[in-house]
Amino acid sequence: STIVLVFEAPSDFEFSIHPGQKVKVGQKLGDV
Amino acid sequence: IVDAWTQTPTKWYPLPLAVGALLLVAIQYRKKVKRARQEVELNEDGLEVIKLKGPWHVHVIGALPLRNMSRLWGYVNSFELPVWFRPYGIRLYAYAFGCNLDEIEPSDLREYPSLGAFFYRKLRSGVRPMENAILVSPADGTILHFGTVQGSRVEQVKGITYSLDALLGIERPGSPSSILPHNRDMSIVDDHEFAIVNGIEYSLEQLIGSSVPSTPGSETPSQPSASSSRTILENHSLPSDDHLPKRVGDQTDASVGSDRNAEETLAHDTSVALQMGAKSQTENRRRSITSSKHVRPGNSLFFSVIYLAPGDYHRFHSPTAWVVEKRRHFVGELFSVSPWMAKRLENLFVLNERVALLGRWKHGFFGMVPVGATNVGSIKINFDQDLRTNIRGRRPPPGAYTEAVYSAASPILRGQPLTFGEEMGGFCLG
Repeated sequence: STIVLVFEAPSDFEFSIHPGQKVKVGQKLGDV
Repeated sequence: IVDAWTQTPTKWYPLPLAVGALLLVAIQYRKKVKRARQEVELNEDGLEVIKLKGPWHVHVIGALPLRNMSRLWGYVNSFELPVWFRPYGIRLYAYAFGCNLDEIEPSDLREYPSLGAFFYRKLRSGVRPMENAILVSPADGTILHFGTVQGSRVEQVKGITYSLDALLGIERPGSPSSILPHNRDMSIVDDHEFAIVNGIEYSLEQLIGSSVPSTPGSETPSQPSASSSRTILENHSLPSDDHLPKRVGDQTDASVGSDRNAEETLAHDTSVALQMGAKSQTENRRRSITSSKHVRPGNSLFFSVIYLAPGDYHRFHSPTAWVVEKRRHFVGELFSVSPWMAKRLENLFVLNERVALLGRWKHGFFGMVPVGATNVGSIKINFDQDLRTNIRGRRPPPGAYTEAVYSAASPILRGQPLTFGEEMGGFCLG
């Protein structure tokens, strides 16, 4: 299964992940 | 046979190879032009016609009875296992799919009556601390893709995109939407989205947990400004702060089982408290319709896709503090959503069964879309008991959805308030 997040954020929002990375609940995905 | 083989004369002709080669080049060129122009077929509404596109094996998979297979898989996994066998069977499953048995709750494997129950296991509280960021992962899994939405097209993988409207559905005036039970007339918040309770002003974020972690007690509710023309509510007390998500040094455990009573109390009080701030209903109602179209200046639309492998923990949590205003359930196919499939099947996420939860957070529009797959066709939402997925029966055309509005959950916030890390639901087998 998959979860798709689509969200509006300030244009300087930055992801702190990379494709293929394993993540867990509560792990930082990105920040402004 | 020997005579025929030896006597038959062999005649050699020069084959026009060049013609064949030119034909191949022409076919390749046509394919490339078609792909480059992203030829999108539009229907009478001007919406993209979503259909199966991809290499031949995708069409073979598409011809399979995926939904029946999914329901059969779920049925088989719902068989009750003998108590003595459970530890062995579940350990075998855990070994095969790489499940971490040290962090499950309950830890005694005999307490899981079936493999389906083990698949929908909980985690011990404390095993998933919340990091200090405005957006955290809603689930355990692998990052499939992420980026910025360009011109309402979302990139599935490099080179393949799908339509955001097709994923989330578009606002259709008069579309059938059921308001969930205990329906009360919708009341809308005014611009500042804050409440005055017993003479004290609470910001919206204080009510549902700020999306930026802060240590408890630092949010001193400001005294109402003299000019505030809002009615002061009498004897409505918000629950004490200890219902808000605690952030001790920015570490907050994912509340694996959300505290429904406190939530309802909070929601009810905020709904009454904020009702007084309503401006004209129509003006706010128009603003309140969540749509990814109206992005505020200086903002952009982003997306992130997380793939949950069969051995991962399959409950999902709130990735930020937000309010879910509505949900759209798209009855679709149940293709596998593995990275292998995502690279080959275009429109995978808009072909599959999914539940689009639409709402807003402190920066504007926020949407979260759990997408089902062959082995996990059922999607559960804790605050939406009416939702049924992967059900038998005639399938509506791709793109059709049923909508439910959560305004009654907390009319003041116009939806279901969710705090950081709160459990929202999960995926079940079958």
